[in-house]
Amino acid sequence: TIGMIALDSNGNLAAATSTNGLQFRIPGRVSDSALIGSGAFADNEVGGACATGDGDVMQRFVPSYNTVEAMRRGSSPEEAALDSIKRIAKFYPNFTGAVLALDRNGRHGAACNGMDKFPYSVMQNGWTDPQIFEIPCL
Amino acid sequence: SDSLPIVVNTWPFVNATRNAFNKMQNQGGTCVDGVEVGCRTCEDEQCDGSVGWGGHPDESSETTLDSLIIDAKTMSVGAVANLHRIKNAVGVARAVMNYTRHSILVGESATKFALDMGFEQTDLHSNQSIEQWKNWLDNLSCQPNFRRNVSPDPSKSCGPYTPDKFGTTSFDIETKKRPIKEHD
Repeated sequence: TIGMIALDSNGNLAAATSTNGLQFRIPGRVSDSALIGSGAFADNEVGGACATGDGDVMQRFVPSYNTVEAMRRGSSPEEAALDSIKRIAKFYPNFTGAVLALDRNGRHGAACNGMDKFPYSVMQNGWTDPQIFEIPCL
Repeated sequence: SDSLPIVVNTWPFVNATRNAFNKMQNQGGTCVDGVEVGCRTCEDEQCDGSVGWGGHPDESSETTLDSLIIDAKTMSVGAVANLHRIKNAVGVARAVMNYTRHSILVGESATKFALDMGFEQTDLHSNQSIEQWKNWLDNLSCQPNFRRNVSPDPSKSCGPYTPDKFGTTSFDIETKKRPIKEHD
């Protein structure tokens, strides 16, 4: 799955996802990636977030919406993503997943569970190439 | 901010990041154009096997696609789920946003919508996905799978399955560890 957030020079935000889902799923199953608030969410006044991992578990907690709302209340992108991950891990301590967030000022952060580390990619004005950031998971 | 425009995406899919950024910075695209191009890049490159055609077959061997796009300036949204036989899922999601008042279309009806909107229909199987599915079916007795509380025992057998009349209905909260590249 890819989840992506873009913030342009005018302060406008967009988010998108694309996936082919989990292997050997039951036909008809829908992933979190297609669901607004779960796979991704964005609000021009706050920022955006997107999620990746075990979508059957993650979509129950609407983590992207929760992350944006946490940023609206003043959390940093990293803190906001961590809040969403912790809410899921409380019920599913072994779940695999990550949440990535970008605020309206261009600050980014992520949190994850069930992996050693989670890599994400960033490209911004003034850079010649994207950079990979890796964060340790819970 | 001096850092704008900026693009971030899950996993180290740098070509997607670069193409999204270039769309905004060098080609006059909007942020919506940027995320569409970025996700389309991964669909074409079949990023780590978890995006695009030819990966992660379902129980019946078919690859289906899910996608979502959000324009936060207008809170316009388009999404597709369980999309069959169309490679450009994020393009169809954007078409849902641009050409309908709905938020999400699913299944064969989403495919029909995509065809009406001019998208090309094509087989999403790959040699690899067919091999993976055959191995799962023939050599691994359909393990792992997502069934529970059914008969025959889904931890040992393939279907077809029916509700387990003799067992209790359990809802364990344990999630099975899955390969790192198998994610939504």
